[in-house]
Amino acid sequence: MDCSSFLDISLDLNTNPFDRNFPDKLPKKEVKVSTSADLERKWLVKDESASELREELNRVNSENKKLTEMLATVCEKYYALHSHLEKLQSRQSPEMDQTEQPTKKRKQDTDELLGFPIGLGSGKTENSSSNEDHHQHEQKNQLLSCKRPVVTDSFNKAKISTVYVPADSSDTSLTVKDGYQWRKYGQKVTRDNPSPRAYFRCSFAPSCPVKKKVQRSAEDPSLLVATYEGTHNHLGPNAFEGDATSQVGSSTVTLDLVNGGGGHRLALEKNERGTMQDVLVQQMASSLTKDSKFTAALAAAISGRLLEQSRT
Amino acid sequence: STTSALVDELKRVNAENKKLTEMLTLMCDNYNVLRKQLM
Repeated sequence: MDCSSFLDISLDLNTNPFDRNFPDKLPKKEVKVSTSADLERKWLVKDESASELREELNRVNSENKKLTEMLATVCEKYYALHSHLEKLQSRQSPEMDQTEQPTKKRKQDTDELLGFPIGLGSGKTENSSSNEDHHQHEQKNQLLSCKRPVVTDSFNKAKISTVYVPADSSDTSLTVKDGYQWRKYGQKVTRDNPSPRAYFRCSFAPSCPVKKKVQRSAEDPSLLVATYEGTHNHLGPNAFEGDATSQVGSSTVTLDLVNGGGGHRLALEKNERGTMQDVLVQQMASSLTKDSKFTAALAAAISGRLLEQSRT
Repeated sequence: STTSALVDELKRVNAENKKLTEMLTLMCDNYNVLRKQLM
């Protein structure tokens, strides 16, 4: 590389026109020579650093390649293990397949969100920030760790209770007023009973898992048989309202609530209210007895009453 | 200009390297979580 010519040209560009008029100013020329040497040295240093940079770049690139390959391998193993685990879970609980379907779908969505196969396959990760990845991984971990206990829990908590409610034989609506709102999702005729059976879901579904089946009793057609499956995870809309309509509407409700899971919550709430009232009464009594004026007034009133009684 | 371009490229590749390392660590963690679930 011929650097000197380049350097000379650049130096010429910096020359002052006044210097050309006075070429006898040698010190300036000397300065020019020393500057060109410095720049030449710098250029050489730059050249060396460029080659070092290239080497470093090659090294990091090869490291990146290795990392990408390792990541792809780990991903393959991870997904293989994941599918194996899912297979095992589905074998262990075939009856819970329907319950697990939404969870699986959600997990697939999370995988799609993570976008690992795409990012890893091409080795391009520029579009995803590490914080987001970390957050998504945390979510995924939580999802994976929470999945089984949640399903098992809801499965274990599925309680079945039956309630008999008197109903007019002319009423074919199969409606049982129990304080909760229901959505009918099906009706069918069963072999053992001439009356159809209606299927309801709680209006809070899918967050609330409770289902209800209502059918007129085969033995006594004046009764409706309501079978509840599961426990409400919320309060009924009319549970604590004091209006007359809800009270009237919940005449059969009491039966249902006591038998169903919501009854426990209602009883607990009533107990809490009772305890609160007791505490309030005790506080009032203690504050009154501490008040000497009140005690004196009470004593005077009682003694006055006694004196009046003795006079008469 | 060549040097600055090289420096920029090196920065980019280094950042990519860092992300890949983080992702690899996370994937290893996830893999271990799964393995524990199986065990």
